[in-house]
Amino acid sequence: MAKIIVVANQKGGVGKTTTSVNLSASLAIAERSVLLIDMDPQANATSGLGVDPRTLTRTVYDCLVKGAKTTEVVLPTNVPKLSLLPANADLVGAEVELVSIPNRERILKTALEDIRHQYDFLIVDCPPALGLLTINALVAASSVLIPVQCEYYAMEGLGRLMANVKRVQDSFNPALELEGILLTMYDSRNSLARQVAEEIRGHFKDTVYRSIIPRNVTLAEAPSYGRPVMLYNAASTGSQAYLELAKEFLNHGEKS
Amino acid sequence: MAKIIVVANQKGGVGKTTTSVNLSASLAIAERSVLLIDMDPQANATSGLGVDPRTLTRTVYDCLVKGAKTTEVVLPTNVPKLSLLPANADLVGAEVELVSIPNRERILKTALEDIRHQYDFLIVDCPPALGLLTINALVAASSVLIPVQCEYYAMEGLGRLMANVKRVQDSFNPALELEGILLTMYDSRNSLARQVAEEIRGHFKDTVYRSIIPRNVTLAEAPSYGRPVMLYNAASTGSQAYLELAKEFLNHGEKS
Ligand SMILES: Nc1ncnc2c1ncn2[C@@H]1O[C@H](COP(=O)(O)OP(=O)(O)OP(=O)(O)O)[C@@H](O)[C@H]1O
Ligand SMILES: Nc1ncnc2c1ncn2[C@@H]1O[C@H](COP(=O)(O)OP(=O)(O)OP(=O)(O)O)[C@@H](O)[C@H]1O
Ligand SMILES: [Mg+2]
Ligand SMILES: [Mg+2]
Repeated sequence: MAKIIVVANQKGGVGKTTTSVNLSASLAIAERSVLLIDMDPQANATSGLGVDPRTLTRTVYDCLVKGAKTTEVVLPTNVPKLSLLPANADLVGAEVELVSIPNRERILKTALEDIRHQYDFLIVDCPPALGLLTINALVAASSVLIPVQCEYYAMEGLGRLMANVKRVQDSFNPALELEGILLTMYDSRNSLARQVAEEIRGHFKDTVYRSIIPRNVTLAEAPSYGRPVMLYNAASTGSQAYLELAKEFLNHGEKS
Repeated sequence: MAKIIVVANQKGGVGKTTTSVNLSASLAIAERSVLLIDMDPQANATSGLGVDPRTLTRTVYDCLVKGAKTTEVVLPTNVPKLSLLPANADLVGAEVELVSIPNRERILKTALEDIRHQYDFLIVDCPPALGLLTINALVAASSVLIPVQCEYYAMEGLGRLMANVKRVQDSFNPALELEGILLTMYDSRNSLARQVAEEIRGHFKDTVYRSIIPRNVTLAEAPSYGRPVMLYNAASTGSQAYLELAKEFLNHGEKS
C-alpha cells in the first residue's frame, strides 16, 4: 500500500493537525500501520501525540537538511501501530535552507524512499502556508486531503489551494490526486456553517466526504493530554466523527 | 502619532484578521485616521472590507517588490477614516523574491516612510508564519499585538512567538514593544477556555488586555458581507467586544 496522504490548507486553524492526528490514530485502531509526519515548525502534531518537541535531538529537519535516515528518527507513540516522524522549531530554518538545494521540491520524497514501504499509510501534517515545506509534501504525496472550516475565509481560500495543487500536478507530481475535502468545525445550529457546507458541496460535489467533523470541545481538549481524541474520550461526537471518517476513507468508493 | 501596530501570531486561525479589521474599524469610528495594511497573501483583510482581491491591479506586493508608491495603491473603504493597503495572491511571490534583495527585512519600513504620517494608526495583518512578510512587519512596527485563541495549541506557540519578537528587537528594531496579548474566541461555558485564559494571564500578567473577545458568530458572518462587524451587527457581543478593546487600546494606561 504505502500511500502518502498530505493534509494541507494554507488557511490557518481549519483543523489540519486535528485531522492528521485523529485520522492517523483511527487508521491505526483499524489495524493499519501508520506513520504520521509532522512538517509544521509549530510541531503541534508532535505534541498532540504526547511528545515534547523541545526534548528532541533529531527530527524531520535532520532528514531534510542534514541527510539523517528517517528510520533513525521515527518514534513510537501511545497508539499501537502508529509511529511519528516528529518536528520541532528547527524546521523554521528548513524553509530558507532548502531554497538553495538542487531539486529542492523533491527532498522529502527522496527521504521517505527508504521507509515508506514499512507502512500502509503515511499522513503528513502541513503548516498554514504554500511554501517549500508544503510543496515538498505535495510532491511526495499520493493524494491530498483538504480540511475546510465551515466559515467564509476558509471557503474563499479553497479555489487558490486547488490551483496550487494543479500546479504541483503539472510540474512535479502528475500522479497527485485529491483524496477528499473534509468539512470541519461544523455547528449545525449556525446558519453560516450550513450555507458554507452547501456551497462547498455544490461546487466540489462528490470529492467532499460524507462524514462531517462537528465542533466538539473534546477535540480541543485531547491535545493538552497528548492523546488523540479516541484515547481521551472515545464516546465523544468528535471521536466518533473521526472514526466514521476513517471508515469512509478506507472504503474510498463509498464517498458520496 | 503615526503608530504602526502589527497583529501577528504564527498559529493559524487565532483571529489575526478579525482583530485587524475590527480594531481598525473601531479606531476609525472613534475618529482616528487609520490605515489597514494586508500583508497576508490570503488577502482576508482585503475581502473582509469588501474589496475583491482578484480585481486589483496594484497591491502591497507592488510597493514591496516593484517600488510602487504606497500613496498610489491605498484604497478608501466603506468605513469613513479607514483606508486599506490591499493584498492579493501576488504576495506569495514576495516571500521568495525578497530573499535576494539587500536589506530584505526593512523593505516595508522604507515603503511606509512616505505615508505613515498621514495616519494616527497603521494596523498590519500578518500571515500565519514567521517568514519574511511577518519579519518585515515587525521591523517596521512600533508595537506588536498578539491575538491568542483560548486553546492548547495556540497557548503552546506563544513562547516561541515571544522569542522571535525578542530576536527582531535585538537585531533590527530595538524600539519594538509588546502592545498587548488579546484573548480571542473565548467561550465562558467551556473549562478549557477558562484554564487557558488563566494560564496566559498568570504568565503574561498585565500585558494581557482586560477586554476579551468572546466566540460570537457575527464575527464570522460579517466578512461574507465585506463589512467590519460594527457595520453588520453593531449590537452583537462581538462588535461590543472590539469597541471595548479599542477604548482600552486608546487608554493604554488602563490595561489591567
Ligand atoms: N472539530 C473541532 N471542534 C472543536 N475544536 C477543534 C476542532 N478541530 C480543531 N479544533 C481546535 O481548533 C484549533 C485549530 O485546529 P488545528 O490546530 O487542528 O488547525 P490547523 O489547521 O492545524 O492550524 P494551523 O493552521 O495553525 O496548523 C485547535 O485548538 C484545535 O484543538
Ligand atoms: N471571536 C470569534 N468568534 C467567532 N468566530 C471568529 C472569532 N474570531 C474569528 N472568527 C472566525 O474564525 C476564523 C479564524 O479567524 P481569522 O481568520 O480572523 O484568524 P487568523 O488568525 O487571521 O487566520 P490565519 O492564520 O489564516 O490568518 C474566521 O472564519 C473568523 O471569521
Ligand atoms: Mg496545524
Ligand atoms: Mg488572517
